[in-house]
Amino acid sequence: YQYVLVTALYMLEPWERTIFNSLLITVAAMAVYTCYVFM
Amino acid sequence: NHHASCTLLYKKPFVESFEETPLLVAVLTYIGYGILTIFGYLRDFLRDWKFEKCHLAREREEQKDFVPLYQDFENFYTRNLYMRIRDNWNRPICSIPGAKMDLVERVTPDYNWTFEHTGNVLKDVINMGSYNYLGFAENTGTCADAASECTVKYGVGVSSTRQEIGNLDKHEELEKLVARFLGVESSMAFGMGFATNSMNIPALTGKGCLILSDELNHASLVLGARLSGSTIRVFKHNNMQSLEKLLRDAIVHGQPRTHRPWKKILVLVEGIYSMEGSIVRLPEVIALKKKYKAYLYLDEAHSIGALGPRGRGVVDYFGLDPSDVDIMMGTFTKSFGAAGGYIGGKKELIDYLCLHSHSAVHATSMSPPITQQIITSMKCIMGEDGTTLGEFRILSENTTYFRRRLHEMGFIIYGNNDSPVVPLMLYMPAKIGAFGREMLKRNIGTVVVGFPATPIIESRARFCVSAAHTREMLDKALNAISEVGDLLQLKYSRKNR
Amino acid sequence: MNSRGIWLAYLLLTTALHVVLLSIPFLSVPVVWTLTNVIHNLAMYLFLHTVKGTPFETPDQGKARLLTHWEQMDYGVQFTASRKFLTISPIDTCEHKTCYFYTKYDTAHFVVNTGSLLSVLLPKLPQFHGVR
Repeated sequence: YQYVLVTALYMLEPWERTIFNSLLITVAAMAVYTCYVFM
Repeated sequence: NHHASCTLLYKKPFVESFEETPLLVAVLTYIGYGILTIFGYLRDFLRDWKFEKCHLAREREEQKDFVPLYQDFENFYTRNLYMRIRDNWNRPICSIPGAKMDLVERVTPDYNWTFEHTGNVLKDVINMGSYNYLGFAENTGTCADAASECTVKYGVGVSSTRQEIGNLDKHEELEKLVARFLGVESSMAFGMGFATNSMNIPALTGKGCLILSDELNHASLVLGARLSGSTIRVFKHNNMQSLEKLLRDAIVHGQPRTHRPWKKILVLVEGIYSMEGSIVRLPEVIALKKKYKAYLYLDEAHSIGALGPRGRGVVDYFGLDPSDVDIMMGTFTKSFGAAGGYIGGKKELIDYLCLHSHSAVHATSMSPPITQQIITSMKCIMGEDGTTLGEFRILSENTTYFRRRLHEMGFIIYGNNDSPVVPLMLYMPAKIGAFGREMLKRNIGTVVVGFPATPIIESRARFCVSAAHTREMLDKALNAISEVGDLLQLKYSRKNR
Repeated sequence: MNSRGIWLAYLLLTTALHVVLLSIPFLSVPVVWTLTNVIHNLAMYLFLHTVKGTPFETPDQGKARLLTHWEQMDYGVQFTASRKFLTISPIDTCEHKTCYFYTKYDTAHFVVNTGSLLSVLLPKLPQFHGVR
């Protein structure tokens, strides 16, 4: 609930939240992968 | 920052606090607005390419070549931010806006673009949003009876102006009573609070005059100052150093280019700032106006009836002499359960306004039942109705209690300890909508305010305490606020509790 | 642009943009830096120098409607703290980090970065205030 409030996703419609969350997960996955490769 | 002034000018401590926004909260607020803006652009793109139905008013295809009727970008916030949480505003009520009220329940099938009434009524919602400082918003009691008698006798509307046949004995009676209530020589009543400012300031100043206005003044003062054609300079909110600097510059340098002295210098301040919850530093303002020979226009829209041991407003609160204020303005909306406004001052000033004020010449005069409502409620406050009801309508006790409890809970509260307007800081845009909704679930009606009506990182909920609130109601509201505060993590204050 | 924390939020968002680009496995470091610089300057150009008016209604009878955000800042007063900060930050991002260092002085990157930098520097000059 805090995550949704702080990122203002609370005000978005479900499909917009899905877009935002999938983007965020993609970026996070890429970051983890790149860190792994880099390390 | 915590202002506590105990100089000689003040007879009691003047304590005002505006705790700074925590830096992390400020950064997260910007990020939240950034995300909403990006999705706003995405939605606009989908609407432009017809992927999504546009609910807003737009020109038809045939009108595309004409000058655009709707400034597209100017409604960006309305379309993409306000719409998403607008169920918190303009809620229809079906009772008097008293200490408790009944709300019409409504639902939306399309994320607030349209609403439907379910037919249900939310009963006995505790009203923490309305301006009802002394609890005169009632449909029973002496005020209501007197107003209904007056309706039968005079009718509802007066279809003429004060300068023609719209000048009733009721108006004369009201103006004499207001003059006595304020402790000034004479007064004049107007049918609309906003117009009292915007139509009379142009009658008082004009070209070659200077208006020094507080930066957070109400829109009616801003409009009146602009309509007058005077030169306007803005000083920081309630900041006497900033005001004195502007006064000094005005006296020393005079008018721009010609350096002629200003014909008049008018200082515009409000008694209580209804968005900040702050009280004007009137003793210092009066000291400055005397020192620099300026005129003082005091807008007591919120403070009349709500401040002072006798309810005479901010002059009474500081124990000052009403004749030190050149123009006393106020409204009957917030403390008298009525509508309209008044201007009080010297007899020659009022006579001049009777001849030159736009409202006196063009506007239809105040409706008689409303006049009667004001007369009855004002007599009740003055104790001239033969009862002690007016004395029992104590607001300051509720205010002090309500503010103290919120401070103890750890919320950031703005403003003066004695101000009945209590802004509770929310900061993030999503928490504005969430707070209003969660409080309504707990049967409390609140007002929430966000950007652009407030600075972008100072969104807030604004509580208006009333003398009609009982201690049980306040405790119920405070418990609900504390519960929602924990749920939404709103207890940001770093001050000792 | 003067309110508390907005400069910090701006730097964090720029850094976040860079980290996101850096996380894309098939982009090399020079390309990432140039992309950071170009996207940052593009966004800055769009929001500060292209969009005119205000996204909400203002009580100034439409005076701000024809001004860009940069021209509306601080009521048009030049050389304020915010203006200095927003002028220096693209220079700092571009010159000291990307063109001279991370892109190994490659000419193509240099041209792209410098062109992008100029696109956000020129509109900030006081001589271009109100110029269309």
